[in-house]
Amino acid sequence: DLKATVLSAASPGEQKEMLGERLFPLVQAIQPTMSNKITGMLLELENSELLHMLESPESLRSMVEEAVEVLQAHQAMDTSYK
Amino acid sequence: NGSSSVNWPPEFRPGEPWKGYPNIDP
Repeated sequence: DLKATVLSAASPGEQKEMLGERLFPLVQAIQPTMSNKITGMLLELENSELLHMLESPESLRSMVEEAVEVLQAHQAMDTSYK
Repeated sequence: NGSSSVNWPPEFRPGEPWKGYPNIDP
């Protein structure tokens, strides 16, 4: 599994990629329709938070729900400007 | 700024390089 020591050996971009590869299937299980964008959003968080989410399904779920709300608000804002 | 709000958030695609994180390590 993914440990902070493994991550620290990788470049910042690779770290996000490694975390994303692990988060994506979990996000997909919670919210299949927007999982690509949700994972993208989550990857903007600190790596330590992402590691915590990988270990705690409850925090992952609440972050995904939060991300969905932010995404929907963002999309609503986008379309109202058009 | 605010010119790229439409492109946010970047999409993560498994198996592809992650491009959403800006220019730390080009």
